[in-house]
Amino acid sequence: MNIFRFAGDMFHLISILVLLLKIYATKSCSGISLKTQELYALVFVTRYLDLFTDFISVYNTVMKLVFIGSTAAIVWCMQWHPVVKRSYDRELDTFRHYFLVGACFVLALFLHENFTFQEIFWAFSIYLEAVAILPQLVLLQRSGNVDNLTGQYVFFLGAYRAFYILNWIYRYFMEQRFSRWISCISGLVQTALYADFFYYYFLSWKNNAKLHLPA
Amino acid sequence: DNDGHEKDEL
Repeated sequence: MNIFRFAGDMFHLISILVLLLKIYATKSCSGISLKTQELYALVFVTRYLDLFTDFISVYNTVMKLVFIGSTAAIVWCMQWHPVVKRSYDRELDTFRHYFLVGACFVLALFLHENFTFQEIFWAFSIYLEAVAILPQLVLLQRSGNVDNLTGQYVFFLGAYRAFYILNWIYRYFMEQRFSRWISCISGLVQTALYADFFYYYFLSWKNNAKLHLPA
Repeated sequence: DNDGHEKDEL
């Protein structure tokens, strides 16, 4: 465990807590893409298949349970909570995310570490995580203004992946064995997707203006 | 390497 990875995990945890806070405090999920949350739930379920078979550490197991549990809670809230579900932007959240699932699965069938059930689903979850934010970014573009909690949510998600890239660079120099090209390349693609959001987020922060994404 | 992806990362 190095500081970059720990910081990355904490940013990831904060991003999910910010989202839960927004939904719980405002009883509203406007501006949040349910499709992105569904993709993240699928990412965690397919990535943590080894949750009950390989014990790495208490930290590792607890974080996996928290990520799966909190994302499932957000998906449940946005679909079934009587008050929250009314504020879901159903007509704006129209990204066809099933294509992302299909494309990532096909890619995982060709690009993986080992041709085993667990490795293919792990590679699938890595690819899917890289593109899972797309429905959310499209929704933000369509809804124009970004309320600050949702903006912070995307910001922390981007920071989490950016720190993981620092973690891979660190491990590349510190460890002999480096066999995580799948995560590395996918993580770079994912962070690049955030770049434009970061640019507008930074501009709005610098001008102390409301964050507006160009339509 | 033969044991697949790094298991210790989230």
